[in-house]
Amino acid sequence: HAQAVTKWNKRNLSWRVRTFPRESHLGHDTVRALMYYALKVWSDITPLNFHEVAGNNADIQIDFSKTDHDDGYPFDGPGGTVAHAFFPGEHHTAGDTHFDDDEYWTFRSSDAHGMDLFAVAVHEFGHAIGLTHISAIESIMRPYYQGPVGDPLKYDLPYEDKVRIWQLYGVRESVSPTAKPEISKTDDHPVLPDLPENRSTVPLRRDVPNRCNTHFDAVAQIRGEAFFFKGKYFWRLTRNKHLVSLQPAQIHRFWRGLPLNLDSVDAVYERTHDHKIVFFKGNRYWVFKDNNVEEGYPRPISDFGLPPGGIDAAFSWAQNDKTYFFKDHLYWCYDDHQHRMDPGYPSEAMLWKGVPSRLDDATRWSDGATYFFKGKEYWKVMDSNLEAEPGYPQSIARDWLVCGDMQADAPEPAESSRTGGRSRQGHHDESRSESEVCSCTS
Amino acid sequence: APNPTAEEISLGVDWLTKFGYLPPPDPITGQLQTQEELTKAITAMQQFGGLEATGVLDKATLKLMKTPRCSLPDLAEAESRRKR
Repeated sequence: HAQAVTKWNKRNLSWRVRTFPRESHLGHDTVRALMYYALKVWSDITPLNFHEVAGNNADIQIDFSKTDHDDGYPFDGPGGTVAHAFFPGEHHTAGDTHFDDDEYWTFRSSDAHGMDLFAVAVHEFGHAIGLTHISAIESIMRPYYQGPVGDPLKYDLPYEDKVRIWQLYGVRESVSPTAKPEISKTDDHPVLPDLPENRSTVPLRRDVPNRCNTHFDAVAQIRGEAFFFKGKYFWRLTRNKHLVSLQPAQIHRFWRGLPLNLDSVDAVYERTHDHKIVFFKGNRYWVFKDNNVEEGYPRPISDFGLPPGGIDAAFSWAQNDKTYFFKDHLYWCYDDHQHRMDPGYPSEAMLWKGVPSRLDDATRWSDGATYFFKGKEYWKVMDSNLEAEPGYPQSIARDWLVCGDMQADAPEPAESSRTGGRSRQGHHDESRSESEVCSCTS
Repeated sequence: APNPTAEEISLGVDWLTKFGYLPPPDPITGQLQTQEELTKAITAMQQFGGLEATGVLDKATLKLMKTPRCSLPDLAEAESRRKR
């Protein structure tokens, strides 16, 4: 096998993730943490030290690029070549590492189609510090992707690779038998998100909103059930309006593919013609088939002909099979079949009399009526007419979320006071139950 | 084993050139590699990839060529010339 002829003369190398995967569910912090631990695999056993920097002068500039990205090594879409790195040297690209942004990058995932980012990063950083490909089956420097290599916090380089890198740089003091153990403070290391597959390790949720005295970000009827979204959580009601659990579920654990750093949603609705579910947040939207995001999302809401700034509410009206979007005093009427906005919109004149502007959301329901939500109240409009029913608004908490009048009437505490997980009146103990949510997609 | 198709052979030659097992065709003479060179390159790739060294583009070899991998060549150009 061939031994690299170049290596770094300096021991302290800077690195930086300049661009991130555009359509991956891995958040920026997770990508940076994985790069940190992939470099640490090499620095743990050699005298090399890696430190993250800002700006464009890092020794190891990390980019996620697609197809031809002007370095003579074009990527080729999903599969095929997945990443490369430049050997040490004087050239300004020396050490730079590129990942194919058309790959489906994963972390701690059993997805056979995914590409474990940590495993590929360890391999490429081997190149970036001077190692070439070898044929040894168990080596991390074998040219072919061999699947995930396990937990980044516990990964141990194969001995073959340790010997080769020691030949280039020698052994790190802390590794040699005579050295004192190196104490590194755990909080120096970036945190990797907890294990997505293992619920039992999820820390207790201190920031769960109290359903009985809050307003909701979005409300939607999905597959006949009602979903109330608030922050990172949602409550779910069955078709006959029974609350599945008093305890909310986490949006990210059910709706797979929303960015982990998404802290809330603006509006949600289910498309009538294909029953896909559309989530809106700011200027972006995601389309879900069942509870998995479809490829190619998020996309800009300009696809609908909506202006920047996001929307307040969205719902499909069974009456004419059109989708209505609301923002402040304006509303639009969109044809999901023709994929175009109806002429003459936005309009200021509210179609439904007695319904306020600046909605939180709106949804149809199995009784044929349409419900508009704002703050802690809701309005009901029968399909047969365009005016809110007399006697409305009514209380969301009391009529939908199994709250007693006392709970429903409690003033909504400021968000921060609730992070302690206890509302001023100490009501939440009553309204919280330890029952967990069981979720099933069909 | 069925003979590789013409398309598989040309894809195979591209792949072997891309990853350092075959020198790129001579831009001046336009001369292509000989069958002997191709056989040696395939054998080198098979040995490097841990496959049986048959010297032909058999099924296992074509499958390994389709495996996701790093873009860098496996052999430095000088190395591949010396191997040859």
